[in-house]
Formats: sequence, C-alpha cells, structure tokens
Amino acid sequence: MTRTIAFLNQKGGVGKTTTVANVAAAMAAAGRSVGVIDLDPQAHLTLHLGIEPDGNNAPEQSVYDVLTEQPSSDGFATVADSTWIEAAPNLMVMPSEVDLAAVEVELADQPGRTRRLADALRHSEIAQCFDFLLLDCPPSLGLLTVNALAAAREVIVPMQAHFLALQGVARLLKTVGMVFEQVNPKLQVTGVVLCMFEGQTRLAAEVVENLETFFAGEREKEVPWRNCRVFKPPIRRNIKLAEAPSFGQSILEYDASCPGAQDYTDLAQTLMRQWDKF
Amino acid sequence: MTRTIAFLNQKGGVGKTTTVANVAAAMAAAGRSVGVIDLDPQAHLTLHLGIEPDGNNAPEQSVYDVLTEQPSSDGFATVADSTWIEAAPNLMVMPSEVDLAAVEVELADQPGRTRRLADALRHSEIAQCFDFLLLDCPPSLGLLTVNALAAAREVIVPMQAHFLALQGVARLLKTVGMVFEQVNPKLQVTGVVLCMFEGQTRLAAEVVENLETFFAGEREKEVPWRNCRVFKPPIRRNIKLAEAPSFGQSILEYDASCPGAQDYTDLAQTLMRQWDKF
Ligand SMILES: Nc1ncnc2c1ncn2[C@@H]1O[C@H](COP(=O)(O)OP(=O)(O)OP(=O)(O)O)[C@@H](O)[C@H]1O
Ligand SMILES: Nc1ncnc2c1ncn2[C@@H]1O[C@H](COP(=O)(O)OP(=O)(O)OP(=O)(O)O)[C@@H](O)[C@H]1O
Ligand SMILES: [Mg+2]
Ligand SMILES: [Mg+2]
Repeated sequence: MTRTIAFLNQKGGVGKTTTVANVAAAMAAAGRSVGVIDLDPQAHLTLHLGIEPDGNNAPEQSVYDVLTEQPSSDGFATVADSTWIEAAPNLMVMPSEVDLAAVEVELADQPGRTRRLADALRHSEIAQCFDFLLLDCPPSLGLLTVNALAAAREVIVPMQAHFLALQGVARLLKTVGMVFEQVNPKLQVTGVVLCMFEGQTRLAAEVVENLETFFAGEREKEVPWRNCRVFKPPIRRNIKLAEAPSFGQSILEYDASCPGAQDYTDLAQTLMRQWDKF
Repeated sequence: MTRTIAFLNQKGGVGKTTTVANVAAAMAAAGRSVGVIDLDPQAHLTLHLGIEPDGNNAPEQSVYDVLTEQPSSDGFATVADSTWIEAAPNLMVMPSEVDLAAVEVELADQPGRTRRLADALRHSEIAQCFDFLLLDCPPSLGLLTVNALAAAREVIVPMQAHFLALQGVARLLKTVGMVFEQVNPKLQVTGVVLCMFEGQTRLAAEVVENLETFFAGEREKEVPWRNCRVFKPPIRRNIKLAEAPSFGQSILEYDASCPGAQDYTDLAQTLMRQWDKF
C-alpha cells in the first residue's frame, strides 16, 4: 500500500518544498517508487525538480486539471494518470501551475470540494503503484491544504526553530484535527522536521524543548498527533540546499557529499525504515 | 500626506513581517507618527509587537471587522478608528486575528471587495494623521494582498537572495500591474529589500545581479516598477532578529546595538530621507 504523506505548515519559507524534493529524491535513489504532488500555485516543487511550470515548455496538464475535473464525468479516472511526469528514475511529479491559485474561489460552493484530490488518486492506476506519495502544500490552511490532508494518511510538519514558526503549530494541529474528524479518520501526524537548523543558537534549543514538552504531554490523548515526534537529526542550514533548485536538481544530484545531502538521506532512511516495520 | 507602503511577497518566510515591525519601530523612535496593519491571518506582526491576537487578552476588533463591515452602514466610518491599538509611542497597530483567513471566501461575490481597506482608511481620522502607514501581507496574492495594493501608494518587496524567491518576482509584478491598471493608478514599486542576506555566498551575488539587471531593463517602460531599485545595504542574517519576536519586542528594544538593529535603522532612515525630498 502506498504511504501518502502531506508536508504542511502555513508558516511560509520553513523548508516544505526543499524537504519534499530531497526526501523524494533520496527515496527514489534507494530504489523506492515515489510520486510527488505540487499543490502550491508558486510551483516551486515543479521548478526544483527541473520542470518549467508555465510558458512554452509547460506540461499540458497539472494538478489544477485534476482538482477541477467534474467527478461525474468518465474522464475523471484518466485525468490524473495523464498528469504524471517522470522527473528522475523512480520519481514521478504531478506538476502545479499558476491557475491553481484560483481553485479556492472556483470550487467555493462545489460539493465534495475537499475530497477532489483523494477521489482522483483513488482512480489513478499510477498512484496505486507508488511506495511513497509526498504532497507539498502552499503556506496556508486553505482548500489546497485541506485536499492534501483528505488524501494523505500522514502529516509531516517542516519547521524552522524560530519563535514565529512555533506560534502556528497549534492552529495547524487544529486544522488537522478538523479534517481527522470530518473527512479523514485515518490521518495521523507522524512528526516534525526541523529545517535550516542552527544548533548553536539558544533560540533553537528553546524551540525544540518547547515542542518536545508539548508533544510529550499529548501522548495519552485521543488526538491524531499523539504519536508525533521531532525527527532527529535536524536538517542543518546549508547554502547548497538553496543553490540546488536553480539547477533544477535535488541536493543528491547537485552535491551528494554536502551536509544537506547527508541530512536528507538520513531523514529518508528513517522514513523508509519506519515503513518496513509496519 | 500619509505615505502608505505595502510590504508583499507571495514567497513565504522572506522577512515581510520582520521588516514591517522593525522599520515601523525605527521610524517611531525617530519621532514619526507610524501605523501598521497586519493583513496576515497568522497575526505575526501583531505578536511581534507584543499584542495577543487570539484568546482572553485579544483585542475586541481587528482588521477582519474593518474588511467585513458593510460599507453602506453609518458604522463604517467608526470601525477603523476603534481598531487601532498603541503598541509603542508614535506606533499604532491594526491587529489581525485568525478569522481573517475566511475573508477571501466570505467576500467572494461582494461588490468593491478589493477596495474595502482603501475605503475604510479614507474614513479613518487616525489613519490620516500618520506620517507612514505600513501594511504587512500574507504569503499569497489573494484578496488580502489585493486590498493592501488598492490602499497603498507604494510597494516594497522583502526578498531572500535565493533562487526560489527570485522565481516569484515576475508574478508579483504582474499582480501589481493588474491592480495599477484596474484599481489604483497611483501604485508604484519603490524597491526590493534583501533580507537574511548572506553576502559571502555566490548565490546571493547572482540573485542581486539578476535583480539589478532586470530592473535596469525596465527603466524606460511605462510600468509601475520602472523606478524600482534594490535597497542598499541589505538586511544581514542575524539570529537576534528571530529572537526579538518571542519577547514581543522590536529589534531596537531587544538589542539596539546588533547588526539587525543597525540594518533596519539604516533602511528606515533611507525611507524617511526619500520622503523628505518629495
Ligand atoms: N536547510 C536549508 N539551508 C539553507 N537554505 C535552505 C534550507 N532549506 C531550505 N532552504 C532555502 O530557504 C528557502 C525556503 O525554503 P522552501 O522554499 O523549501 O520553504 P517552503 O516552506 O516550501 O516555502 P513556501 O512557504 O514559500 O512554500 C528557499 O530559498 C530554500 O532554498
Ligand atoms: N535578517 C534575519 N536574520 C535572521 N532571521 C530572520 C531575519 N529576518 C527574519 N528572520 C526570521 O526568519 C523567519 C521568517 O521571517 P518573517 O516571518 O518575517 O517572514 P515573512 O515573509 O513575514 O513570513 P510569512 O510568509 O510566513 O508571512 C522568522 O522566524 C524571522 O524571525
Ligand atoms: Mg514551498
Ligand atoms: Mg509574515
């Protein structure tokens, strides 16, 4: 069965896209069959993996077409399958495009609008074959993110060890809880990934302590984040991770020996090991 | 006349809130009368300036009330004036709250929904008295950001010198151009502020060169960004800027001698000097 994980945090610029791109690349390099879906109208995941989201070379279809396709029509089952693009061996991408920004208003009063992605993936033969399906979300808790939560079984929260980033966690968990109760009772929060980590700062130590204390206090509650943990080791700040996207490459292609590549390979291995235990 | 500046970039986590909070604090410390409006449902600007956005101590009104007040009612003129809160001498805040996230859908088919903020500010006596009015936007180009663009005369783009951040500039300018043509013909893009700058990296040098070349090529065109320039010096990466918000303080209160305080004081002085020349 495919392990579908949504990577979300409404706080902007915390490392969501960088995490999805590089974890997916590391899993594909280890021989797993991996799919990624770019649910951000900025299309940064699409760009990071070397695909031009808009303009002459843009893909014919994107996740916009999948979400706006009328569920009742015969075409529904086929749209998703013709939207996947191979970005690397073992790695398929469902790209984004700028029109995706309009989806929230376009689907505002459509029935089942929160389950469009989940329904489309159920009909997609290609999606059923993935070992891992990773969803990159925009920096908001709107309809695109809710679609990701409805389609996923797990949530991973990329986060910077900063005060402002910590503020949003409670609201993020509230949204996850709402989707868990109303739309997707299988949803669980697997963990928090600390990105751009600067271990020598006092702030980082305080934020990590705050997080671990909070989640430890939730263990006995009937909440979807009762088993949530902070992944160790964190992803260190490393400028090569910010350089790689300008070449349309994952960190493994750009510089496989740098700290960024090691940290993301470690994280991918942790996730793959976890899965083997299930 | 009040100088109203919108700080926007749909790329998340680039330094929008940090820039508005600290430029406003530096201007207020220099004796100017300053107002700031928090248009982000995350309410980070509100938090950064020491105000609790939700919960028991939350303000009675927020920018949500201003945007959703029916323009035809008598109360319209007074809602804005009862929403300002004094955060420091010479510094007033119009706070955000979590309900703000629903505004895009709530106003989806209301006439004049893009001008709600502009209309409310025109009726606000307090707003007319500000020397500077700074607007902090969420990481998107939706209705909240368009309201800021309709109310402002100027745009400043906080940006990280990273590849992914550079990608969004063209789309941001397209949105500014749209508002300029359809809603607010006075709108101009004043400049780009480079945040979290790591001058020693090759990536930073490449991005700055890219930006300057692009804007130099636009000088002769009839576009609202023809006079846009990259503010110098940039705002250096400085962990104290990320620590200050956890104390509800601006960088000037938290540590007035650190590089972050110097860089933001410099930027505020450049903006104040520019204005004195008009
Ligand atoms: N560990 C790291 N070290 C250095 N730079 C990083 C690291 N991780 C990400 N970056 C850079 O920081 C910026 C923000 O990361 P990224 O775009 O992945 O965040 P995001 O959460 O997806 O942002 P958004 O909210 O806009 O979608 C990018 O320019 C990226 O290249
Ligand atoms: N110059 C700097 N040096 C170090 N950290 C910084 C700097 N500027 C901002 N930060 C930190 O980086 C993070 C992102 O900054 P900020 O929240 O201001 O960005 P933003 O663009 O407002 O984000 P969002 O898109 O979520 O609104 C915050 O945790 C902030 O404290
Ligand atoms: Mg992203
Ligand atoms: Mg912000």
